[in-house]
Amino acid sequence: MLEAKFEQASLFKRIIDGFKDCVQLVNFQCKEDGIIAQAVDDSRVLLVSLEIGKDAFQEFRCDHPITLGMDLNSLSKILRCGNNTDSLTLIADDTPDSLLLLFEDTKRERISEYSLKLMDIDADFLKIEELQYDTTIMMPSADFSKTVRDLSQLSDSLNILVTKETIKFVTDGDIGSGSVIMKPFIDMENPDESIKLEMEQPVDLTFGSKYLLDIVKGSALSNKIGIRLSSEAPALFQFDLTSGFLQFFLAPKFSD
Amino acid sequence: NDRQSLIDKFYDDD
Repeated sequence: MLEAKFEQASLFKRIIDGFKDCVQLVNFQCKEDGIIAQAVDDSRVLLVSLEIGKDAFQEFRCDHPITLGMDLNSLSKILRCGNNTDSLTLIADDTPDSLLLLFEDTKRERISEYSLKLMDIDADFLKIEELQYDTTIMMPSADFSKTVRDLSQLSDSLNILVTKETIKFVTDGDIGSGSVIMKPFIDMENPDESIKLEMEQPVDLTFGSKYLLDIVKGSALSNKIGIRLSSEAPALFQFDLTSGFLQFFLAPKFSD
Repeated sequence: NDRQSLIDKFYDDD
């Protein structure tokens, strides 16, 4: 039996909106300590890994491991039906063929109830080794989003170069080129605006712009983004939840 | 021009 209550339906909506455009059929594995999900996009370039800890819920109960196979397009249609301030409870029995979504508006005594048919999704679960990354960056997610959106207009590849003191985003395409250079700085007034850089080794990596444009959709989840880079390895882009995270692992491009 | 690598090159399934 699963019974998981979000205090605000908007949290789950933002989580799903954060990755529904890059993967569609996803198995959500519910266990006693929370819900995890993993999926790879159709081009096998981008791996999404979600973890919602039980502390992210107002109430959480899961007696036995339950897998909820869902089509995110269908799920987000139902999530649009609730008001952001409603509470949202997910209910499923031990071998469910559907998921019950209960929206409650406590003020106006209104209860909306939807049932989503579940699917059998055959997807392998990739083991993600905890890598020692050459470089770790923490920056405002809005800054990263703008940089990605601006530079992606110029080319379908985006180069990220990190040295001791600088983070450089470079793009060079048919219509022109662009570069954005950021330096670590600590904002004393509002620390979330700080840019932090820990560099063990310099990195010079190139990624597909279209994948980065999908990744930045996770920015609604957190005003900071963690970026971990290693040469010749997938980059980790991470948005932290109050309890848990939404992670994107993006395979790099190699120059021939 | 750059060649896109695949995630399966780096992670094998559990």
